Amino acid sequence: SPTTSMAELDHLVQVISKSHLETCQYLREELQQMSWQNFLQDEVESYQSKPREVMWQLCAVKITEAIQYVVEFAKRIDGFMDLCQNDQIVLLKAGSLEVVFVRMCRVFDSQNNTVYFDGKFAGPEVFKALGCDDLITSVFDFAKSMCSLHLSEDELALFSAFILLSADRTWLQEKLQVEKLQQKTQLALQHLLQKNQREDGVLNKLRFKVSALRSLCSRHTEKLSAFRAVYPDIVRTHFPPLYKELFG
Amino acid sequence: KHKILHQLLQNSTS
Repeated sequence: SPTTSMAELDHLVQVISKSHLETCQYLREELQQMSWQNFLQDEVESYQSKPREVMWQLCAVKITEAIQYVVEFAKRIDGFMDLCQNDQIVLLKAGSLEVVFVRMCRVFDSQNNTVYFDGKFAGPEVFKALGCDDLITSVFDFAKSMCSLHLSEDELALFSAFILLSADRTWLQEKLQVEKLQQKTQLALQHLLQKNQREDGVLNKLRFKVSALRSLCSRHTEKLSAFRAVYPDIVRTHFPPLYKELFG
Repeated sequence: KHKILHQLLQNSTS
């Protein structure tokens, strides 16, 4: 773009990568120290035998914790806090869980098909009590396919910012301003991929991830509505307030 | 509405 210099893009990459590392919840070194320890069979069974509502509540708490880090990440993205508060909230409501799913590839072990959860690495069977096997399988498949792109931390940071700044979310008041921020972020991501000498196909593969993320999140909303229909009081009294604000 | 989110957004970044 004639209006965005290379130096400006380099700066954007630097700032967003720093924000990502400051808010990523787990550092790679910390995860290595956990030595990729998997749950033992009796631990798996104890998760599986939890009542459905207890497992839902546990997962809602874990998702909410992860989302709090994403909110901090958003706040540190250049220009995000200059948007009107309505738009900040619209972008976070629509995008924070998507970024959690993107970030999941950092805590995912492709070889064992396990994800870091509640202190150890868990396979999809750990989440059986939720009664959402199809969604869980899709989330694991998504994490696996994100892992296969082998994104560096700075590429992951830029892609996360790109997702958060989606200008096509409904109810945005200053769409044009969000569009400008997203375009700049996309340019910075393209610039970074070129600099890192990634093959041309990566950006296209990332574009496909955008629709996969939307599908995962709308399915999460559907599953939550179905759960809430059966356990309205559990959601009302036991789920984290932030989770209810985002998905209620 | 969105009380917690407002609060999180207003807290200064540490």
